[in-house]
Amino acid sequence: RTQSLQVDSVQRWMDDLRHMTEVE
Amino acid sequence: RAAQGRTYGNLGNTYYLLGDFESAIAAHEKRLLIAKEFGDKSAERRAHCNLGNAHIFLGQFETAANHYKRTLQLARLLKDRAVEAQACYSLGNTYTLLQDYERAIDYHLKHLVIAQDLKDCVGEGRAYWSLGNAHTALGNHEQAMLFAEKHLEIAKRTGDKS
Repeated sequence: RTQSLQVDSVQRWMDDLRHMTEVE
Repeated sequence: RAAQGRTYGNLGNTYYLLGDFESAIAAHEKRLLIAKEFGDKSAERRAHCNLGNAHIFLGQFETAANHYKRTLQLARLLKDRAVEAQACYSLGNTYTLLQDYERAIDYHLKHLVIAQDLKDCVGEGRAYWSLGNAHTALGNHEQAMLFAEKHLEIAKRTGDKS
């Protein structure tokens, strides 16, 4: 249960991160 | 040489979006080298951020953390609070992945303070959410509940139904 609670906020961050780049 | 640096950066970003994280890292490492040659701190910060992100998706969390720490140092040097907040948030999440919840809390708190200063409600909500989870992981259920309640309050205020 703790594992699944951790995952949701980190998962949201990773979902956003997947499409984020620092552009030139 | 400057154009070469920018091109490596663009190439790295393209590989990253394609999901080829190893090629992205190779390109961003070259971009980083050129940024350092020019003393371009802003470009160096961007390269470290992009490198950190790519390492996350390769599961190389310690390496990602090291890049994000450098990003944080450079953000402070450049006095860019928004970017400093982003670096703290990334470090908080990376340390959560590393299951170092105390460090995660430390960075999420730093992110929270900046989000509040910048009046970034979305960022503030993310910080509360992350802090609630990290405290739950440590068994600090009362603290976790406080942050979860703050998260709920701000989610209602911003109208974020999800």
